[in-house]
Amino acid sequence: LSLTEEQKRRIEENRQKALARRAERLTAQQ
Amino acid sequence: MNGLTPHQSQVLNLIRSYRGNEGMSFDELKKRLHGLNITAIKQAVEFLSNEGHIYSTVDEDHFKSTDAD
Repeated sequence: LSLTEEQKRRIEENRQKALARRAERLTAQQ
Repeated sequence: MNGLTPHQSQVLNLIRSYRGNEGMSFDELKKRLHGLNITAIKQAVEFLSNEGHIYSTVDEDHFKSTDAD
């Protein structure tokens, strides 16, 4: 599937948010 | 294993294994997990998303794993 630039931007934005949530959870667990 | 239930791990592994750049669709998850009821799959996806294991891509029904990239 070829993605539009807007889709790529949105996906990367969602990925960064998810990575931040993951880091937050890991910090909370420690 | 890593704090996930067997169902959550199963869903995460499927999403992680999908190579397409749009991510795995919820429909594809349902097909592959035909033994699991839809509510259980939705709960696993919601949990994995809240925990930052997965994220939505082209729409709210396609997902990729944060540690697959």
